[in-house]
Amino acid sequence: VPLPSEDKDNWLQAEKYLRRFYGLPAGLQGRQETSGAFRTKIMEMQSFFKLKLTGNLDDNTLEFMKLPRCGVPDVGE
Amino acid sequence: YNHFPRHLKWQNNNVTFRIVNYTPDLKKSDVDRAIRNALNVWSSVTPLTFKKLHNGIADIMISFGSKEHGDYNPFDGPNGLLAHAYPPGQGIGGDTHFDEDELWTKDSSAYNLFIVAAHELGHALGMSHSTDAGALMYPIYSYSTGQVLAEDDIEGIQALYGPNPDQKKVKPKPDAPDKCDPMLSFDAATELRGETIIFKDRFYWRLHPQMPEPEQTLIKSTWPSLPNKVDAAYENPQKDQVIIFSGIRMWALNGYSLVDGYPKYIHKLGLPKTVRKVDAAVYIRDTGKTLLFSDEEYWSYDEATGTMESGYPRTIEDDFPGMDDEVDAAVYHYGYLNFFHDHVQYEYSYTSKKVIHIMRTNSIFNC
Repeated sequence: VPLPSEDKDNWLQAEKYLRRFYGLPAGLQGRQETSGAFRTKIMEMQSFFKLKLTGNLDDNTLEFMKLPRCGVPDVGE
Repeated sequence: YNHFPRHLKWQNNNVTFRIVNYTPDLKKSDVDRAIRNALNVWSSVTPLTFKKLHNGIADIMISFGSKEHGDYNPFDGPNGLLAHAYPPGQGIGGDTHFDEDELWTKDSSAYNLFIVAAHELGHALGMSHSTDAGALMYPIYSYSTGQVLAEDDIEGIQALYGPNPDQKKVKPKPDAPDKCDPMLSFDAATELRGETIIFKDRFYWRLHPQMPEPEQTLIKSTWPSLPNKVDAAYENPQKDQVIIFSGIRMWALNGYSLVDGYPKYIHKLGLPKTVRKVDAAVYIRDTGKTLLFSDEEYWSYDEATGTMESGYPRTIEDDFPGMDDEVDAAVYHYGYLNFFHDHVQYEYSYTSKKVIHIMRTNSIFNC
């Protein structure tokens, strides 16, 4: 079932955030939001910000992704 | 704190910098001052010195640009990404870029250039992001006044460069309190639209039944006009207001916004002038009265009439047997008063008038 557009926007924003700050690999990995890499990177971000490690794009995590911040990645490259 | 991989740093303590262009949001002299003050933040605790170049190539090249600005690492328009910087090294190493699509200010009305510059120049010197919400190197922007460096930042930069040989006394901000510290005490506690807010130092935790993990945030990043330290707080659900006490002043909040006419003096409630601080406050939903605790005594304020009840102050010891004689914070749930004092929490049954349970203060965090 196609996602409602707002959900889709949130997922795209999350993917962009995780790619920029947590090194989520670029490219097509099937449904990004269900892939192992996506969950792993979300948990990395939740761990960094001491959020609950859900591995999901929950409201709390999304709220943090929308806060104004520095453009340097949070994890070393 | 974190460093970049291989602990990248400048091999020479005398670092040069150049401001390549300026934002039209501020006077040139304001930008110069903000950058110089931001560099001083780091030189005050290390042997590093910063020499300004007016042309040519400096170690740290500082510029303002929007969207794609030459390093294939584009900005994103207003908000979102504010700035970025590169770790020490040749070429682009150390260079610091600010997003010109932001509004840069000298105060808290928009993004404060000094605070963002101090953070970015931390990167330009070798610091990566910190997970400590109170650290300057925490990746999310928050406005604060006074000392910007936390202990965590100082430890990190001195691990790279050592201390400043003639370091004047630098009073760093304390790190964020650890919710699972068994000796943790609270400054204040209140309900807020179904959530429980716990204040400690410059921070507050938000607890919500559907949010198993408490969320720690700087007080000033949510309520910039509040002081850094809260003594007491209570929610008056009838008015949908939270009253915050600090020293002899009190503020009324309606969600994120400050109610007009505040801060006011606490004595407006009818407290005697001798009271200089409210230790704890709690609204008893079943009686419509607010209990205000100070030292060993407490008062009862009738919210409906806006007056202090006669017959007070009374002593905590007399009316709340089994309790310590002082209180740091208090919340009221369905007939039970939870008093917090130091690292001990007392659950007091308001109906049977006795302490029925004693726990650690931070047991509320399910550590």
